[in-house]
Amino acid sequence: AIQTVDVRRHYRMGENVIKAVDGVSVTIKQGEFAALLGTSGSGKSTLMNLIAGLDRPSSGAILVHGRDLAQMSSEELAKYRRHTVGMVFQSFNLVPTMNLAENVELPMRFAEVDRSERDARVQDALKRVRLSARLTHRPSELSGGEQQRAALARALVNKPQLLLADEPTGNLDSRTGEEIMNLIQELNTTLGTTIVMVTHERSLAERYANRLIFLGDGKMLDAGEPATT
Amino acid sequence: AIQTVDVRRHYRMGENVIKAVDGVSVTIKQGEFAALLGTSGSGKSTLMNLIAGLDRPSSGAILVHGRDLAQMSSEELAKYRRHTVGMVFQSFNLVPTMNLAENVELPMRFAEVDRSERDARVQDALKRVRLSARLTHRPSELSGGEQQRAALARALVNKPQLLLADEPTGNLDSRTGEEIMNLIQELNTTLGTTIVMVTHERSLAERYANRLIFLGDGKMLDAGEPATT
Ligand SMILES: Nc1ncnc2c1ncn2[C@@H]1O[C@H](COP(=O)(O)OP(=O)(O)OP(=O)(O)O)[C@@H](O)[C@H]1O
Ligand SMILES: Nc1ncnc2c1ncn2[C@@H]1O[C@H](COP(=O)(O)OP(=O)(O)OP(=O)(O)O)[C@@H](O)[C@H]1O
Ligand SMILES: [Mg+2]
Ligand SMILES: [Mg+2]
Repeated sequence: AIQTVDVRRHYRMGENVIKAVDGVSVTIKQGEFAALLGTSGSGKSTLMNLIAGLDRPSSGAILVHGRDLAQMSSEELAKYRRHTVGMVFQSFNLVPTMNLAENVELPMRFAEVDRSERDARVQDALKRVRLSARLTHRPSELSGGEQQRAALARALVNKPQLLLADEPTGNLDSRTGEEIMNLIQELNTTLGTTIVMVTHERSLAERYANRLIFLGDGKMLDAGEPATT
Repeated sequence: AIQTVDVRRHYRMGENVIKAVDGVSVTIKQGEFAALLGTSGSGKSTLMNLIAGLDRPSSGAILVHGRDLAQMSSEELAKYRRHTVGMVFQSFNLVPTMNLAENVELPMRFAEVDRSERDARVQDALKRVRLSARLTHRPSELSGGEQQRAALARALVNKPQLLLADEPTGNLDSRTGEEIMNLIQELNTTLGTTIVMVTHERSLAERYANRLIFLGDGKMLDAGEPATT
């Protein structure tokens, strides 16, 4: 489903170049549940943003269902994001002026889902992440873990083919985290959703994912090879 | 050093009242390293904000070094925060328009530290959290874990008597997380800094803290008692 071909993302900072992603070639098949691991600053979020079509590579190709994201126009990328991808950001990125229900509903409005259907799906998504009692809260009126779960509910509401989750349980206690992981795993086993999940917890990755990908200094490492920094 | 006396923080939402902190009486001695654990939404960040003087209780007292925060004026609370507390927020709260060095310097400017001294302390704080190579980056140009470490560097730069750290390693891989925990523990053992750390990882708490406090539904639980939700 996803194939990156020598993809790079560089940032120029004055005289320096930061090679956030530095030549990554990886193939993730349809229906796979891949965990992306690596030290802080190794390029995980950058790679996720490239696959999500939220950022453009400096060079290389990103093929999703055969189409190269690097060649798409902004409108085509927006359409790809709306219809294919559900994303949980490392910092949640909820809209501060909207309440929880409105935030979760947002992707469906962009995808032009029927209004009658939207309500039911919002309720269902929030029930699954156990936030039904927080519908009217704005993000600042939610705990960190509640915001994280809200971001997941929003990512799921359009039943995306591809779920990109950047640290979906980083702010959750182990029991709540486990519920969330079971929910994500269920999407994979029952709906065949392709999943790429960044996590810092190797044990979590080994328990739920069927494949581990390691990044170090913007490059892919062999499984088990320690990062160089 | 810190004593809360039946402290409560309620939020009114229309007809409902949310009892985020619901009668917590806890004493944390000077120099203690306390870990605060509990499920998502159990009131940990709310309690931390009350102890930091960033939020006022609905009722009850919060005595820090003998003074009741609930009785202080806004100016007195600001002074308390500036001189006594260093805080790492669950969502970091770095200033988006300033770069890393400026963000870390900020508490010293508020505390009116001499300019010549400030530079050296910023460099030292950033070296300890391994961010010397990111001085000129703004928060949006840093990875999640780098932002988290920057927030810690900022919290330490005034050598506070009390360090309140809300999930200081939630966005860090285990090796980087360990370095950060060693740094925090070192403050406690060498400088006698009182530490209250929220964490979701019980193993981390047991390894570094000398005391565990459990919250559930806004109340303190007996050690080992599972949360009711
Ligand atoms: N401003 C607010 N208005 C209404 N309810 C709030 C507000 N802030 C927090 N809450 C509620 O208070 C409860 C406790 O929040 P708090 O942030 O203290 O939890 P927490 O223990 O830090 O959770 P987490 O582990 O998810 O970070 C949550 O259920 C939250 O929805
Ligand atoms: N806009 C930017 N400009 C310059 N450098 C950047 C920018 N965004 C990210 N970086 C740098 O690129 C590197 C990779 O960032 P990225 O966010 O992908 O790391 P990560 O693996 O997700 O880390 P973490 O585990 O801490 O979240 C980091 O060292 C970061 O400082
Ligand atoms: Mg990241
Ligand atoms: Mg919290």
